[in-house]
Amino acid sequence: CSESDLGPISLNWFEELSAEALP
Amino acid sequence: DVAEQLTPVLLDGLREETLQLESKLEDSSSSCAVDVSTMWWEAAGCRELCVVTACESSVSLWKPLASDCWGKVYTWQLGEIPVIQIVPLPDTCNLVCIALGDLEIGEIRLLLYSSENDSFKQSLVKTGNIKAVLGLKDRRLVSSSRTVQEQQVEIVSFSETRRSKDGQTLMPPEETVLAFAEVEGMRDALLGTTAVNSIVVWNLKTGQLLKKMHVGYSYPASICHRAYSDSGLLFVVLSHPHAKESESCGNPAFRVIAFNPKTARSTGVMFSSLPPGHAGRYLEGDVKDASAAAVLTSGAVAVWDLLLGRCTALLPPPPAGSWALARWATTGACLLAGQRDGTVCLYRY
Repeated sequence: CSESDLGPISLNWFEELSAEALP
Repeated sequence: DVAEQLTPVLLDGLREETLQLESKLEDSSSSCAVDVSTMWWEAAGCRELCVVTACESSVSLWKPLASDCWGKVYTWQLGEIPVIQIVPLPDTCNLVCIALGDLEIGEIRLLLYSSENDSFKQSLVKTGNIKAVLGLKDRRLVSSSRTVQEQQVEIVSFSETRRSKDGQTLMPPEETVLAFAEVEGMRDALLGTTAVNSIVVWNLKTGQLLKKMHVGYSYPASICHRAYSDSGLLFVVLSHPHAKESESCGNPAFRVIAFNPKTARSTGVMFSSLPPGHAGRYLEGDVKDASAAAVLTSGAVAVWDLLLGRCTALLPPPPAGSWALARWATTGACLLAGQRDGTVCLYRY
């Protein structure tokens, strides 16, 4: 799969989603 | 003749991975086997990987004896509520959970061995209208349960002898969670699949619901078996008990899908279907590392390499019966194939 199919990829997705999510 | 009929069929193009019958465990007292699993048992300073078998009214622990034989160590007798499944607790010793209920899980119990006073015990962990349960690392268990108004997703932890008093709750999604999988290599991440075919991801430390991602409409009722994160993508192994056969993918038992958790977009990585000419739909199965095994409606057990998307072995139905259970042992490359009469065959893979 290519990045364009899946959108921008982040190696730190877990930390970033945790910072964005409701507490 | 019996040994011959328990021999795996080698499929065309097979490489060296095959199944070899190592031993057979026969339980003459078993009324109707419902599940099989393995657990570590340590007594008198000796630690062994044992087999746990469950029938509706009892759960038995079996230890390996000399010359490929197995001996029953202990049987926990349960009450009137039937046992539905064994819930192993990974990386633990002398502890295993079981789920009991009629059509759905109504109760979870802890079965344990105390080496301190050389005794076997059982205790109640949780009651309710429980939809899904999974044993987690570090002596923890996660479950989803429903009341009329709301869903509760709870983690309980265990000491060596009992359930700890305080549980932790995770933020529930709107949809009912039907299966869980730990995200390998990410200590604080947990994944679930829901009744409307979504993947949900939690932060176990904070209880936050991080993301909800739709699997797609092609394959309804996806059940997650395994998840791992690699290069910023979340790879999920799903089974599709209600999938229909399609021309492009054949009869898919398992799928590996890569999700980008930042965008919720996904793409299929690999299908694991039955080879052409072999009939039977997926009934139930188990995944460990890159190996998947499933009982098919034909009564056979099929084994796949998930990375290759290829069926590597097929156990034909046993004489005068069919396989009912297929489970991987918690350690070692060992497949446990069970029949309803309580017979369990151990195959080296």
